[in-house]
Amino acid sequence: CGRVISLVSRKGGVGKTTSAVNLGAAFALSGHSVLLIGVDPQCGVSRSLGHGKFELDRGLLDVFQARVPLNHLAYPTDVENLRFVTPNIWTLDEEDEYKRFMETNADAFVQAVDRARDLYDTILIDCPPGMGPETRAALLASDSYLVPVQAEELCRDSLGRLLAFIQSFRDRIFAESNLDAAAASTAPPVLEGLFLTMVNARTRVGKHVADQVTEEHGLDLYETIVPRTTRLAEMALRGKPCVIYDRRSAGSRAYFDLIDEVVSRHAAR
Amino acid sequence: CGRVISLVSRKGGVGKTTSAVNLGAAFALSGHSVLLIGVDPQCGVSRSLGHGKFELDRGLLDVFQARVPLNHLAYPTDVENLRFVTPNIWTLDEEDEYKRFMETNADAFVQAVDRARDLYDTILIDCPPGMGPETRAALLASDSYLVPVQAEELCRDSLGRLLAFIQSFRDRIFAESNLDAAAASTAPPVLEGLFLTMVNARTRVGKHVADQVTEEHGLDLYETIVPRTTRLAEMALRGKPCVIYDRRSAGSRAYFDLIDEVVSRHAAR
Ligand SMILES: Nc1ncnc2c1ncn2[C@@H]1O[C@H](COP(=O)(O)OP(=O)(O)OP(=O)(O)O)[C@@H](O)[C@H]1O
Ligand SMILES: Nc1ncnc2c1ncn2[C@@H]1O[C@H](COP(=O)(O)OP(=O)(O)OP(=O)(O)O)[C@@H](O)[C@H]1O
Ligand SMILES: [Mg+2]
Ligand SMILES: [Mg+2]
Repeated sequence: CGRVISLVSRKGGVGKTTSAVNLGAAFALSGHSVLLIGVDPQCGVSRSLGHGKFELDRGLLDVFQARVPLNHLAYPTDVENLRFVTPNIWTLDEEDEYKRFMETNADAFVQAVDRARDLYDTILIDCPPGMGPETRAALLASDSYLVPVQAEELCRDSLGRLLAFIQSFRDRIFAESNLDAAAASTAPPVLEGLFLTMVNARTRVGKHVADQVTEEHGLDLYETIVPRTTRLAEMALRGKPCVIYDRRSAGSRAYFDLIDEVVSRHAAR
Repeated sequence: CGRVISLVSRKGGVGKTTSAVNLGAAFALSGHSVLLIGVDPQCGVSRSLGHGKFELDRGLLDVFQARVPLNHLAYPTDVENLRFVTPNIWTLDEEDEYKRFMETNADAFVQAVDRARDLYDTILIDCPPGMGPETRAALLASDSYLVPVQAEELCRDSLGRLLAFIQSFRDRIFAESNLDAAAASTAPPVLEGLFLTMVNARTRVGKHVADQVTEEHGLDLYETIVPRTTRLAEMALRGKPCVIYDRRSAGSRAYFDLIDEVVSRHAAR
């Protein structure tokens, strides 16, 4: 039965989408069957996998409007065992409708994800920045959450509050359990781990912040560090995961190392 | 009477906060009296100006709970004519309350900003990523909006939709005018302009995306380009605007050039 892991952060632009796509592809290349769900209405996941505005005709709104199973909304990618789903939202009215559904009917999303667990080994959910309705619905559907930590001060500073906010969210939701019993049956999501991204070890600020994050959150931090590389920055232009078009680059190797760490840490728990 | 300009973008981490703080300081150094309002609950503005968790005791919630004027909530900075206001929010409950106020009682925020126009030449509002309640309230209170465009594909890709979303928002709000007449008296916000940020001209991807943005949005794009520099990345660690601690650096000079362009373009309209 598949595991569901969300990529979350309050800070924007820290590598959630880049990490979700490359981790998903790395898991798929090592034999997992993977579903990548982008719940961010920006649709960064589909963009990073080479799909622009008019190329997709189904999306997450169908989960709410027509109870379509996630597996029927999923599109194939260049990687054999990797499929993805995206909101497929292009207007403000659609975004408002989607956010309203995620806020008032998170159960439908949680149950759709639960049903997909039978079909995939690993389900990754890419969230927008912040603790908005999409992120909360994703957390409700998840076993755990991964937090990319950009090696910059504003991101380091916001990390403590993110972890505290998720803690209060868990306490509030699972105490009240305002979902129906089935949806609430999954245990509250736990922290899978933190990992440093976009680290430029050559600059003082990069090294200083990375050291501080290690000091403050060392126990939850993976050893793997994802460097800032132009290879990774090119991904959305290429429309493929970096682990596909340049498997041996520093960024790709980091993502392969990271999935090894995620798997072995999880097994050790 | 002061002008109100919001920094907005759907994409996260593109330099909204960094630009709001440095533009605010640059305006102040050239003689404007400036109020910098951070409506993002992450409180990046106060962090960038050196204020951590327990140093501030008043914030934007007071606008809603006690009708306190913005000027009484404002704190001084190292720059003579620059003051700032921030949400001053530290728990999930407070964030939920704040978002609810911004969604259901935007009038109070708009009227507080309107009252502050008599006291400041320029009011800049730093928004969180996306089109959430804080950004919508900021747009309602604004004369215009500035959009930082990070020279990366995902940001370029999301730009068209951001501009279209703001257009639909304007049409919807000012057609229905669901605010009371006083708040709706300000005209709908217009695009002040776009500017390229975090541009690393040495990389192919940086140059390629910058060229494409110029091609697609040339008329609305300022000539000034803000480079990606370590000096700017250090700002939140130093707790001061970069135009203060390193006025002659490439980043600072770009922000001084940018305010000149904003002022002259606005005058020419
Ligand atoms: N390790 C890296 N090296 C270089 N560039 C990177 C790296 N990781 C991400 N990027 C680039 O930085 C930008 C931000 O990354 P990304 O969009 O993945 O972050 P995000 O957290 O998903 O952003 P948002 O908050 O908007 O959802 C993108 O343009 C991406 O191409
Ligand atoms: N021109 C620049 N050169 C180098 N680093 C920069 C530059 N502009 C911003 N940064 C850094 O990039 C990160 C993102 O910038 P910033 O936080 O200002 O963006 P934002 O759009 O406000 O993010 P959010 O979407 O989370 O509000 C920060 O760590 C900041 O220090
Ligand atoms: Mg993203
Ligand atoms: Mg910001």
